[in-house]
Amino acid sequence: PPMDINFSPFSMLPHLADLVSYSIQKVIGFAKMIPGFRDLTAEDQIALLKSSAIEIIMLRSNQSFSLEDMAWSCGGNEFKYQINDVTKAGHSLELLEPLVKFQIGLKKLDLHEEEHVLLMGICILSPDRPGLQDNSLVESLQDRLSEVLQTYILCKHPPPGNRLLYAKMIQKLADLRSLNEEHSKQYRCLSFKPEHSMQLTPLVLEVFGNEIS
Amino acid sequence: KKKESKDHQLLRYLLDKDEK
Repeated sequence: PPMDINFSPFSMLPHLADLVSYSIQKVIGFAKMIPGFRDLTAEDQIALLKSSAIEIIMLRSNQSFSLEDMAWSCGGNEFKYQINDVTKAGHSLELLEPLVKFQIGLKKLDLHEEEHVLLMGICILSPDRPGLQDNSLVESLQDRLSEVLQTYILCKHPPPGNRLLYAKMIQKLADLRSLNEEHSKQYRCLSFKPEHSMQLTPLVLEVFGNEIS
Repeated sequence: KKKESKDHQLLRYLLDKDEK
């Protein structure tokens, strides 16, 4: 890009929008593999994806987050994203500070891959999301995953790491709700300006909403 | 809202993709 673009306060926006768009596709692919998800109506699948997408992106990005440099690495160690980079995509510290705190806390739980994946499934299948029709079906699917997670921790996660682990994981879901809320607030502000919303991808606009249309 | 809930074309496409 031309030099002056790098100095604009939104220089990272197109790049981050691409990354998020790619991640949304991964979230959809993941959701489709959750037992029972595809049996929900298309409307309920869409409602769940729209409301949980940013939470799953935050959850899955923990795998690339490093406590050493407090940064996310992307496609190898030479590409790293720090808070500073995300502020250049229009997000403020009101989102990014708690987000990094969340990443640190989650990293310290030292989850097994199985636990991490189950947590993402439980997050997607939240029965209290707005716009859901069949809340009780979603709840029963979520209950099933919660039971699997608790059984897994009991049988496969040795002490001392397993101590209150399930409760700590559920607390992370609560943290994600407030991160989601703050993200929505900041996204609304950002997408309200056509010069910024035009830098987003069609998928991002569809999932997070398009204030202009 | 009305437009949004009716459409979601990309989401629908990505959900149906690869289904047999």
